[in-house]
Amino acid sequence: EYLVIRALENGVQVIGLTRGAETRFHHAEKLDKDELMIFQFTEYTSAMKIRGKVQLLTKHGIVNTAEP
Amino acid sequence: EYLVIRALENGVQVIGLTRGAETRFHHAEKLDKDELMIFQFTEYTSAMKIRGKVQLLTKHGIVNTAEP
Amino acid sequence: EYLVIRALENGVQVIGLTRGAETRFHHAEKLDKDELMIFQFTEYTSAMKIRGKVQLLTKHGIVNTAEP
Amino acid sequence: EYLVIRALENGVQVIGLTRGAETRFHHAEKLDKDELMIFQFTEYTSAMKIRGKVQLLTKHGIVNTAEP
Amino acid sequence: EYLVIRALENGVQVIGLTRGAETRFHHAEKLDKDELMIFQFTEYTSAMKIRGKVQLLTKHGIVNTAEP
Amino acid sequence: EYLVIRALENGVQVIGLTRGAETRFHHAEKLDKDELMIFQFTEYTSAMKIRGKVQLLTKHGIVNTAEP
Amino acid sequence: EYLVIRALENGVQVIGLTRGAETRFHHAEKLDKDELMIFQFTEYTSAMKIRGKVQLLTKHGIVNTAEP
Amino acid sequence: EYLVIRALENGVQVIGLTRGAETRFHHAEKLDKDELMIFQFTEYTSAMKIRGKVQLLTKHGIVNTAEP
Amino acid sequence: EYLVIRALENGVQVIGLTRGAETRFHHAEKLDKDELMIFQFTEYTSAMKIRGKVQLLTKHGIVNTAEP
Amino acid sequence: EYLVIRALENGVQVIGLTRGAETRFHHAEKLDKDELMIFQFTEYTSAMKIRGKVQLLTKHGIVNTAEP
Amino acid sequence: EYLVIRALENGVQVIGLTRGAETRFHHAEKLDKDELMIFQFTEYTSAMKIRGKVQLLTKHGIVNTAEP
Ligand SMILES: N[C@@H](Cc1c[nH]c2ccccc12)C(=O)O
Ligand SMILES: N[C@@H](Cc1c[nH]c2ccccc12)C(=O)O
Ligand SMILES: N[C@@H](Cc1c[nH]c2ccccc12)C(=O)O
Ligand SMILES: N[C@@H](Cc1c[nH]c2ccccc12)C(=O)O
Ligand SMILES: N[C@@H](Cc1c[nH]c2ccccc12)C(=O)O
Ligand SMILES: N[C@@H](Cc1c[nH]c2ccccc12)C(=O)O
Ligand SMILES: N[C@@H](Cc1c[nH]c2ccccc12)C(=O)O
Ligand SMILES: N[C@@H](Cc1c[nH]c2ccccc12)C(=O)O
Ligand SMILES: N[C@@H](Cc1c[nH]c2ccccc12)C(=O)O
Ligand SMILES: N[C@@H](Cc1c[nH]c2ccccc12)C(=O)O
Ligand SMILES: N[C@@H](Cc1c[nH]c2ccccc12)C(=O)O
Repeated sequence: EYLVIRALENGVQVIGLTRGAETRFHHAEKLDKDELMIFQFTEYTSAMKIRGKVQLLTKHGIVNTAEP
Repeated sequence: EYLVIRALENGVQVIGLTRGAETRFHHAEKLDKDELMIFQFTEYTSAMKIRGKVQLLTKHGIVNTAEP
Repeated sequence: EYLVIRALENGVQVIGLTRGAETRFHHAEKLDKDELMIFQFTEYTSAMKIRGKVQLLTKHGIVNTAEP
Repeated sequence: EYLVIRALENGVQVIGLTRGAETRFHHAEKLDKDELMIFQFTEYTSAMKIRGKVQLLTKHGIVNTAEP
Repeated sequence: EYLVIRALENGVQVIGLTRGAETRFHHAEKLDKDELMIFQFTEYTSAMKIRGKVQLLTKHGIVNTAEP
Repeated sequence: EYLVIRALENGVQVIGLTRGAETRFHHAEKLDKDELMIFQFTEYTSAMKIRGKVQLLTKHGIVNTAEP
Repeated sequence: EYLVIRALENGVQVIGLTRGAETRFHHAEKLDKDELMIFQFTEYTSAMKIRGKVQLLTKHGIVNTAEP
Repeated sequence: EYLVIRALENGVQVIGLTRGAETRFHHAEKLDKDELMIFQFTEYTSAMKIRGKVQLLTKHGIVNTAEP
Repeated sequence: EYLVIRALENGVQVIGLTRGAETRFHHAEKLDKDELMIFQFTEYTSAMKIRGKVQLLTKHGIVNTAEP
Repeated sequence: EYLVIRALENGVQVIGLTRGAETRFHHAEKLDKDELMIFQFTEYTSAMKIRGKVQLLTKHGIVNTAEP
Repeated sequence: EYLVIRALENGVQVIGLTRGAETRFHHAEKLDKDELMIFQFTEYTSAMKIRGKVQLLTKHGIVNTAEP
């Protein structure tokens, strides 16, 4: 399973949350406007948090946080 | 299997419930408006509870608790 | 396999029934209006019972017990 | 594989039949009107019998025994 | 794989035939009108025979033996 | 994989042919009009032969030998 | 994987060809008009040959050798 | 995976090519007009070659070499 | 996974390229007009090259090199 | 799972991020206009980052960063 | 998983990039106009790069680098 993000502004953060008994941030990837990131769930990452305006492509549809 | 949440207000909580004989809260991730969270079911999490106004994208459709 | 519940009133109960030779309640999660719960079948839970007005999203369609 | 039942009257019974060489009732869950039950086939249950007026959601469609 | 039967009259019989080199009846479940039965193929059952007027929901469609 | 037969006349025969190097009849189940039979391929049965007027539901469609 | 044949005339032959380094006939099942045969690929059969007028239901569609 | 051939003329040949480091013919099955052959890829056959006018049913569609 | 080729002229070549660290030709099958070839990816073949005018049926659609 | 990129300008970078506890760049492949790259998630790559104007084909749809 | 390329000009290159910690070119297959290449991801190849005008058939759609 992977997801696709397009940053719609500078300073977007894609944050990986740890898999396991404890849930904390293990990585925050910064994206500038129009940069793309494609990422999986992994042995280390069982949740992600996204800050900033993005277009997110998922298997359940597309979310655009630049629009209400 | 993963789900996607978009917070529609500040102070949204995505709560993980423990897998196993006992069911209790193991983590509550707070989201501010327009932050996104993508999360899986895992070895530690077999149920989630969500408090606050959200748009939730699931394989069975989209739920928006800001609308009746 | 997971299901999604939206409580349509306060005091909704999502009850887990034990897997195995014996069938009894092992957990009852209370939900207030507009809270969401997402839950799986697990090693401990092979049936669920739901009390109160809800919208339930399943792979076979949506059930709304606030409507006839 | 799971099924979803909505009781359309009080006193509905969802009966589990044993898996194995012998077929007998191992559990009968009583449901009141508008209560929901979601249940799987399991190591102990390879058939179910339902008494009373229900709406049953299955992968082959919906059955409503309150209607002819 | 499971099937769903709705009895359309009293005295319906759902008969399980044994899996293996020999084929004989190992169980006959009687259903009254509007009772439902949901059943799987199992380690003991590799064929079923149904007597009486029923509506049968299968993955290949619905059969109603009360109609020609 | 299973198939569903509805007998459209008395005296229908559903014959199981043996799996393995040799192909012979191991069972012939007789069906009267409107009786249903649901059956799988198994460790003992890798082919079936059907005599008499039937409606046969298969994954490739429905065959009705009462019609040309 | 299984296929379904309806004989459209008497004397139809469904011939099993051996799996393995050598390819020869191991069985020829004769069908009379309107008899049905349902058969799998197996450990012994990796090809079939059919002689006579038939309707053959396959996952790629239906073939009727009584028609051009 | 299997394919279905209908010979549209006499003298059609369905040729099996060997699996492995070497590629050569291991069998050529001759078909007369309107004979059908159904065949799999196997441990011995990883390619086939067909000579003569045929209708070939494959998962990618139907090919008719009697037509341009 | 298999592909289907129809030669649209004489002298078509279907070339197998070796699987592994090294990539070279291990077989070139010649096809005359209207001959068909059906072939898999295998332990020895992880790429193919085709020379000459063909119609190629693939899971991504049909390619006809006789047309622009 | 693979993705397909078409560079829409010179100097596009397809960056592989390491799988594992640590997330860093392990490779940056440069593409000139109209060059294509097809790439998988692998044992070493669990996320990718893309800089420059591209057309990206994914299972969730197509993204074109040359357009708003 | 395989892809299909049709060279739309002479001198097209299909380049295999190595799987593993290191990413380098291990093979470049040259194609002349209208030659076809069908290729998989393999133990040695986890990414490909394509130079020159081609039509590329993928599971996400068709790309034609001869067109804008
Ligand atoms: N550490 C948690 C992260 C997590 C996944 N899904 C969640 C849902 C809610 C809260 C936390 C989580 C786990 O692996 O299970
Ligand atoms: N601890 C429970 C959590 C749970 C999952 N699904 C449920 C449904 C109802 C109540 C509790 C649950 C379990 O793993 O089984
Ligand atoms: N303890 C039972 C619970 C159950 C599952 N499905 C059922 C259907 C009917 C009655 C009980 C059940 C079991 O694991 O099998
Ligand atoms: N004990 C039986 C129950 C059963 C399943 N499917 C059936 C169909 C018909 C009659 C009985 C059954 C079994 O496990 O096989
Ligand atoms: N005992 C038989 C029952 C059976 C299954 N499918 C059949 C088809 C025809 C006749 C008998 C059967 C078996 O397990 O194989
Ligand atoms: N004994 C044969 C039965 C069979 C299956 N499919 C067939 C097709 C043709 C003829 C015979 C068969 C076998 O197991 O292989
Ligand atoms: N004995 C051959 C039979 C066969 C299967 N598919 C074929 C295609 C062509 C010719 C022969 C065959 C085998 O098992 O491989
Ligand atoms: N012996 C070859 C046969 C083959 C399969 N697919 C091919 C494609 C092209 C040429 C030969 C082949 C192999 O098993 O791999
Ligand atoms: N020997 C190579 C062949 C190959 C497969 N896919 C490719 C793509 C590009 C270049 C070569 C290839 C391998 O098995 O990996
Ligand atoms: N090293 C991380 C890379 C990663 C994958 N998905 C992510 C999502 C967010 C942040 C980092 C990642 C991992 O393998 O898990
Ligand atoms: N050697 C890399 C090749 C690769 C695959 N996907 C990639 C994406 C980006 C950059 C490099 C790659 C690997 O196997 O992982």
